[in-house]
Amino acid sequence: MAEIGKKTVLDSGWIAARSTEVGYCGVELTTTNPPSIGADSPWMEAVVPGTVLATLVKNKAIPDPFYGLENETITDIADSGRDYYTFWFFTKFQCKRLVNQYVHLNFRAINYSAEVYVNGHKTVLPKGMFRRHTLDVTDILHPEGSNLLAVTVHPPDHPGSIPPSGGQGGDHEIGKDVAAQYVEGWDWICPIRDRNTGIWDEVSISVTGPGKIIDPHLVSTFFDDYERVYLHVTTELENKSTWVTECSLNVQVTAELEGDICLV
Amino acid sequence: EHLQTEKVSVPAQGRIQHTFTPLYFYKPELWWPNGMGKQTLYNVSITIDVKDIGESDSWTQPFGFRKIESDIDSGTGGRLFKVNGEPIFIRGGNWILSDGLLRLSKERYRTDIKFHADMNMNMIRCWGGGLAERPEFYHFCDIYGLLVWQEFWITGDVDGRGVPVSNPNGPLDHDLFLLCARDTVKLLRNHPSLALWVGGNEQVPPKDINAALEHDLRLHPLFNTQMLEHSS
Repeated sequence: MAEIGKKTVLDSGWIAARSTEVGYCGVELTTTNPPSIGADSPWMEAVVPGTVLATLVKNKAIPDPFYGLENETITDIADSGRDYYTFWFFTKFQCKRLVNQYVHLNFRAINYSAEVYVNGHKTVLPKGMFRRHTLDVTDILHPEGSNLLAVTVHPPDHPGSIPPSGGQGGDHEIGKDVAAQYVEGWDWICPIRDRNTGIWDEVSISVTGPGKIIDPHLVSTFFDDYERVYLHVTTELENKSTWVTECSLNVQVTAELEGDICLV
Repeated sequence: EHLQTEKVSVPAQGRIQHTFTPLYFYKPELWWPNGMGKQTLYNVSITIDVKDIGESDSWTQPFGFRKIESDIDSGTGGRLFKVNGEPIFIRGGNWILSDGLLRLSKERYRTDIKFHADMNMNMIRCWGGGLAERPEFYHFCDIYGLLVWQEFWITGDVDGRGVPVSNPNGPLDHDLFLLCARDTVKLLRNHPSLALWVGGNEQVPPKDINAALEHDLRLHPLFNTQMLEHSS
């Protein structure tokens, strides 16, 4: 259970499956038909954070593309179509919230767009490889604390194709999206077959009270030859409750001396 | 003396921005790049207590006091960097990303970044065709004293200078590009190692994107005014 102000990182227990091989929708996966790994199941252990290819390499469904000419044996998205690399990711998480507490599900980066389902509730995440997503899941958590999360992740809109001559950035189509451009290949790297599709950065759960701290900004200014220094702290604050909150806002700066001794 | 408490009132389901009264430090330990001194980091923590409920949220960030300046030298046309007023000879490494399947872990970042510091480098340039690097990357650059030159997602080859010429006006959705840029700046801006934001590699972003980035990333007005003489 996450303490107030701390985050619980969800980086284990994930499973994944190719979207075209899953017969249920997100609502069913996170209510009546939660998936599991098994003999005839299309689901496999997943690497989160990571990409679709990372998960396939982990399960030996494809060879590691960075050995020898193995990358040539992996189907490129240009030949397979985007659905081939559109994947479901699924996990369960425990979270029991108390009165006056609010719970957020945070994705630090997803490439390229996604739909998120928590206990049967759907949220569409907008496109973009380099942006965070925060969902308020307070009202859709299960009271007993066990929750189901499914995410279907779509590749970039313009994955492009790789000309026989290769070249810097393939046919440059990836430049139409806001995504890493190296994935179509460059003079120093082979094309990445899934264009880095996936939940490629941290997933976490955070619990707060009604007052929430958002994106503080720390700036220091210097005077008198660095003798006189000021620390300027600005932060956004959000009130999740339906009443005006009177808050005490504290900022503290400690210098960590050698070892664990702190000087306040 | 470095603990400050201020009262704020936040409207129901509302959002406000609050700036603390500046905290004063006398001769704090400064953060220096690799080879110029120690990478002293302070712990800045912010907590919010709600009346009748108690602690509601908290946030911490290792922070280094440093001033980084850079200008184009009229003589050579090169960019000159200064840290805490001292000119620094940049010994930099090119960085694309650590793994093509984005299997990025703290251990991996620590190893990669420490390797650059052990090679006696003091800057890493994150190429525009790769990633906006992750907080863990910056955290170890903070610890090992590697300044970071971070490019946004524009490259000459793909955006208007390649063969064939393509995307002369950059990505299709400029608002999405700027939204991602702004969110990335908020994610990374408190790291002392972050030295320079750069529009792209071998290419200037489309005019509207470049103008917006230059406006958003202009020097804070605070730096154009001398603080009043600090009351004793």
